[in-house]
Amino acid sequence: ESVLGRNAELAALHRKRFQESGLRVLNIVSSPGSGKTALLERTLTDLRDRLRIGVIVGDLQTDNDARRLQGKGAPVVQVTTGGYCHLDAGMVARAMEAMDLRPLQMLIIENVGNLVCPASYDLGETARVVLVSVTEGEDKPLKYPVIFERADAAVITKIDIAEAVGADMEALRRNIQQVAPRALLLELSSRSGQGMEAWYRYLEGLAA
Amino acid sequence: ESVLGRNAELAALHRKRFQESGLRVLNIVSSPGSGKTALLERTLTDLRDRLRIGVIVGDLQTDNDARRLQGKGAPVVQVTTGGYCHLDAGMVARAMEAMDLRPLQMLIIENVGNLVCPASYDLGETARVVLVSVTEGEDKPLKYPVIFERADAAVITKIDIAEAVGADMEALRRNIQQVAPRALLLELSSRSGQGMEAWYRYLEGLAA
Ligand SMILES: Nc1nc2c(ncn2[C@@H]2O[C@H](COP(=O)(O)OP(=O)(O)OP(=O)(O)O)[C@@H](O)[C@H]2O)c(=O)[nH]1
Ligand SMILES: Nc1nc2c(ncn2[C@@H]2O[C@H](COP(=O)(O)OP(=O)(O)OP(=O)(O)O)[C@@H](O)[C@H]2O)c(=O)[nH]1
Ligand SMILES: [Mg+2]
Ligand SMILES: [Mg+2]
Ligand SMILES: [Zn+2]
Ligand SMILES: [Zn+2]
Repeated sequence: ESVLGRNAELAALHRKRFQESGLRVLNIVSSPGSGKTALLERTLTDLRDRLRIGVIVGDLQTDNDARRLQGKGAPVVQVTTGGYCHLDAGMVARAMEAMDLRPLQMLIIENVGNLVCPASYDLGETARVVLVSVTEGEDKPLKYPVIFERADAAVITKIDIAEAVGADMEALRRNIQQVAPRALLLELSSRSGQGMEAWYRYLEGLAA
Repeated sequence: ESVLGRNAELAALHRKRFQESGLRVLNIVSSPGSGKTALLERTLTDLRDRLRIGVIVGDLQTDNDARRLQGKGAPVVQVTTGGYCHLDAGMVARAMEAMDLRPLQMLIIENVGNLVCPASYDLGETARVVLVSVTEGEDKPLKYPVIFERADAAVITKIDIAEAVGADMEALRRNIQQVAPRALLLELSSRSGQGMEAWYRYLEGLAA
């Protein structure tokens, strides 16, 4: 059986288990440096008294992201993959063993920074969210369509610097909507706070 | 034999062939949206009468990058990989069959936007160049070390907006030098032109 097939089976098992326990699981994907961790830094701080969240962060190397997310009242586990270009259901399972999931309403998984490979690996998540920053160029959704097609929500990040970098926001929105017509589209800045409340309502809606 | 092993064999064959013909081959890697195509747009225009260059561009979907590079006096071939997360030696070979390499001094390959997988696939190149933009965050070299370790040159891009995005340039330089101490470090902006001449001298040096 293929690696992909075996992962799909394990992910399906996890999805069933999550549904039975009522745990909402979010899989956050994007390019390196699109602002996944910055979004979670702000989210954990602001939602500390609104939602009980746990986090699994995947990276090739370092625990930089996990350390940035510590001390915000949420359990955080870092997975280092070595060279592996995506998290898979097996790695997520091992990370979960290091956590007490029972008090949690939501588990957020920050995937390895990669707009390609994570698209093919189901983690059993309730929802998949793709981030794309205003600095990457408006054609990225068209050039990396698979990961956008499979997203339940698409978040445009770093909108505070959209003007400074001359981003074509209209084109970016159009391109996202072309490849992911049914995805919820959000636009925000973890730095300025603009658009964050809509993101928080989305999370609370998932956990309802 | 593994996929990686078979690629290594084919790449070694190509490397030998390139050396015999005197063709310099550059493999350019980076995250999606770090400015690979923008760098090549400017390079092909400015070096039109200085260096005979051909280009192979790899993307999952679209020929957007190849179209941006047309009409600058260099032959350009687009490879679309479908879902494949990196170019390999076989894809490069097929693309080369569509080109007349004989008049060229240099073949530049723009790899799929991905800071992980391309690190493992030798293309038989003379030199590998990794790009990292000031918008991605200064810890990216530490978090994606393999692709930086195997680079002959590291190019910091988009320096024209470094100040606007509050980039920590000192930290970024330090981190690049930590994982790639022997790589040539360049800093430039395809938009303003700053630092481009050093990049051109690097290319001319390779082709000498
Ligand atoms: N201006 C601005 N910069 C931001 C924003 N969010 C993140 N950044 C910057 O973008 C860079 C990358 O942010 P990260 O949070 O590390 O991105 P990431 O997606 O987690 O990166 P990886 O986990 O390595 O793939 C950092 O320099 C951040 O300061 C934002 O809303 N506005
Ligand atoms: N300010 C500024 N923006 C730049 C510069 N170079 C590229 N950009 C912008 O960055 C975005 C991405 O540029 P691309 O050239 O498409 O990047 P890429 O690495 O080729 O992207 P992929 O091939 O899709 O991986 C575009 O919006 C460019 O206009 C630069 O030197 N300065
Ligand atoms: Mg991160
Ligand atoms: Mg490109
Ligand atoms: Zn992969
Ligand atoms: Zn790969």
